[in-house]
Amino acid sequence: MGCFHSKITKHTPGYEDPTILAAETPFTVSEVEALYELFKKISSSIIDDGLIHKEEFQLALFRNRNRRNLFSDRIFDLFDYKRNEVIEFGEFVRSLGVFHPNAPVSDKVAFAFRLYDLRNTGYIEREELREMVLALLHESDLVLSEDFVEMIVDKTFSDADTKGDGRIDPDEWKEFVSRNPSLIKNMTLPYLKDITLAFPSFVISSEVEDSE
Amino acid sequence: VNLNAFEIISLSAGFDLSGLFEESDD
Repeated sequence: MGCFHSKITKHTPGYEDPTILAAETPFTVSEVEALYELFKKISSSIIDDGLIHKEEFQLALFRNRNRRNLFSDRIFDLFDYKRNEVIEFGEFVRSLGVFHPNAPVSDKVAFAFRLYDLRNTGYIEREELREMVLALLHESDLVLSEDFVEMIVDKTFSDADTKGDGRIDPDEWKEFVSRNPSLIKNMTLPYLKDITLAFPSFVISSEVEDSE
Repeated sequence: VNLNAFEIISLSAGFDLSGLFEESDD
C-alpha cells in the first residue's frame, strides 16, 4: 500500500481519484494530474464552480465564448456523459482518453460514429451527413453549389452504405473507416502523448508513483 | 468526384481540440 502526502487542494465536485482514472484510460497518474490542472483552468474561466460549462469549452477552443460550432457542440455533448450540461473532471479525462495516440482505434471509430449520429438514432443518416456538410460550408468561406453538395453526399453514402438501406450503421462505419483511415485522424491529439512534458507548468509535485 | 463528405466535415474548426491545451495569458 502506498504512502504519500497529498497536497491539500480543494477538489471540484466531480473530482475522481487520478489512480482510478489512469487505470481506465491511456493516461498515467502524472498525466491525469496534469489534466486536472488544465481542467481547473478551463472550468474556472467564466464560472468558478469546478465544472466546464459549454461557454467555457467554446472559450478554451476558440478564445471566444460566443463562437458556436455544430461539431464543438457535439463534442461537448459527447464529453458530457451524464447529460447534465457540464463536463466533470472524470468525464473530461475519460473523453480525452479517446483522443490519446495510444487509445484503441475501435474507441476512436465509435466516438466518431456517435459524433456524426446527430440525432442519436444509432445510424448516420443521409440527411445528417448533408446537414454536417452544410454546417461546415456555413462556417467557412467555401462556396459549393447545392448540386455539388448533393453529389458529394450521394457519393459518400453509396460508398459507405454497403447494405443500401439508406443509413450507415456502426458496422458499415467501421468498414468505411478501415478503407479511409484519414477519417479518424482528428480523433488523435498528439498533445496528449505526454502532456506533462508539453505542459510542464501544469505538473504539480506528486509522490504518487505512476504504475507504468 | 472523389471527395468524401466526412473528410470535408473533418476540416471543421470544431474538431480541433488543440485550443484546449494552449495557454492564454489574459
